Amino acid sequence: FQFTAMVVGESGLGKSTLINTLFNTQLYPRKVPLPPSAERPKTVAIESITADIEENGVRLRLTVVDTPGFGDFVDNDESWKPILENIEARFDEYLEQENRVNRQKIVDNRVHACLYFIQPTGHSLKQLDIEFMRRLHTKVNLIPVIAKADTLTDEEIVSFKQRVLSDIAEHNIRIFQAPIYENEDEETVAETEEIASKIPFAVVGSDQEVDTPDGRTVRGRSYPWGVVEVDNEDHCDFVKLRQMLVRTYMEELREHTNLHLYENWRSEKLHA
Amino acid sequence: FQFTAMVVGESGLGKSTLINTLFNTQLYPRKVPLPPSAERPKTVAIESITADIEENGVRLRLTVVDTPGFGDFVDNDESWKPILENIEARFDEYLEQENRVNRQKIVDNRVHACLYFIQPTGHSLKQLDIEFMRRLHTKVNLIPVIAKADTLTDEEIVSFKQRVLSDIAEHNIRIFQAPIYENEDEETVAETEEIASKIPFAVVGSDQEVDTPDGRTVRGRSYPWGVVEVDNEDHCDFVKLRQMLVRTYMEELREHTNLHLYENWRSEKLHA
Ligand SMILES: Nc1nc2c(ncn2[C@@H]2O[C@H](COP(=O)(O)OP(=O)(O)O)[C@@H](O)[C@H]2O)c(=O)[nH]1
Ligand SMILES: Nc1nc2c(ncn2[C@@H]2O[C@H](COP(=O)(O)OP(=O)(O)O)[C@@H](O)[C@H]2O)c(=O)[nH]1
Repeated sequence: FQFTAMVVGESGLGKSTLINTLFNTQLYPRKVPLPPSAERPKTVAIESITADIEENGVRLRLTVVDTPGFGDFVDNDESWKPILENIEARFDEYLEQENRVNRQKIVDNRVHACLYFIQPTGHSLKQLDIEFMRRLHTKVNLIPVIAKADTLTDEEIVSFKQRVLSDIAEHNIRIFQAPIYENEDEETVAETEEIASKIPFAVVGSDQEVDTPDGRTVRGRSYPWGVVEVDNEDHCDFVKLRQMLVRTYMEELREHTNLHLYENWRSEKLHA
Repeated sequence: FQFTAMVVGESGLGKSTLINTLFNTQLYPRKVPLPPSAERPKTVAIESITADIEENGVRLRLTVVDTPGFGDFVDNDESWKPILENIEARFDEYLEQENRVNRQKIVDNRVHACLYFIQPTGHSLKQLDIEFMRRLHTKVNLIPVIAKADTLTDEEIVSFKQRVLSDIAEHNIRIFQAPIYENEDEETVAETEEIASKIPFAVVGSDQEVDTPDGRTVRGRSYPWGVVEVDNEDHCDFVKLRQMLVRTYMEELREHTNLHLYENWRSEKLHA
């Protein structure tokens, strides 16, 4: 059971922390920042890290593809290119395996989901966000998340989500739709509707445990004015994102990649 | 008594809110965001708004120069240019008045302070931050502030401030030094040292009043996990910024602009 998730967003939006939080593992060790005198990178890098983890009793080979440098330069015109190239290189690699005589052991390294981190400005999508999503939405399942959502009050989250969805619609960007299973039991239908209604998820991540004022120990962030709890659904949508990505929709994400995104890319490639 | 402050930083860092909070006035009306279909601007604009306000019983003509668009494009290579040009145009305008026969009524529209808003990434300065500050530090008093500081825990603020100051030192950027008056009374010396020790200020802004759990009404932001209070020095450095800018150092900022920044520009210009 293999799953590959790509993580995209400018530096400091809590991406590594969120991945660690999502999979309850220190997949990313605490970052050692470059010293002030170090030369800053000039291009987007593609780095990937794989771990065997267990989810719901199922063993999962999880690969996370990181894209450091995206959005971090003064000029980000070409930021999306190495990322698109990497996604298509993985399609190429899969196509090449499919074309072999012996197809018993195909390894699926295609990107099944791309978590795109939106800065919690409170205004609208940035031009870079729109540019990236327009370029990649036909090649990968886009799951936009509002990063560091503890920056926003409840009202700000509501209006920001609305605005983000309008921007996405305005630019004809297709993000991953969480399908709703009408034929399932009521509880499952309700759950999938709940998940769908929260998109884009406003997330908070934390790989540290802190004590709440009322004496509980939780994953969260401790401020002088209170403790944000990652797993508290009144505080953020982390639980919903986790349900969507790791529990409910992992299979859909892989299927949609295989049956639609890859197939469309393949037929375009073979017609060209 | 005229004072001109310029505000620079990417969209959504709470700049307009902070200006309203600093001067306790709705100088900036609540922003009407451009609709999703509106064409996004392509260059940095310079807009200025002036208000007559009263501070400590002193009447002050305050001008705030806004720089919408800075840092908001995919390619921000030229972001700093219109800003530098505006500062130098104001120097030109002052020089022209100085050269007149009748100099009774010189209007000082030069920029006396530039509040530069740093995104609270928790990592280091961005390449854009360094680029901007390097280009402008010899022309205007730079006061960097860490925006939306309620995004950071107390430990994160300490390490981020350290890192920001190292980046600034590394690139030989001169930011406004809050001079410490050794000859003043102990209380004033202590106060100025306190202010200096907090730079760069980690600020939170709010033009709304909210109720705290213990029943007080304060300027702040209300989250499900607690209320950040703008005027509470355990929550952020807003009070220190206000003291520095509006009370203690307004005169120094104008003097330093007049005696050093402007004079250096003037002699370079007249030698050229
Ligand atoms: N306010 C807030 N800070 C966070 C959150 N997640 C991580 N951080 C902090 O943001 C900083 C950058 O996090 P990191 O995961 O390294 O971001 P990355 O550069 O996107 O990988 C660190 O100081 C984290 O502790 C969050 O959900 N909310
Ligand atoms: N977390 C946080 N949000 C803030 C703060 N100040 C303003 N905001 C919110 O951030 C959003 C953008 O603020 P605005 O002042 O318009 O930012 P500007 O684009 O830089 O002028 C609004 O939703 C504000 O309510 C702050 O100190 N902390």
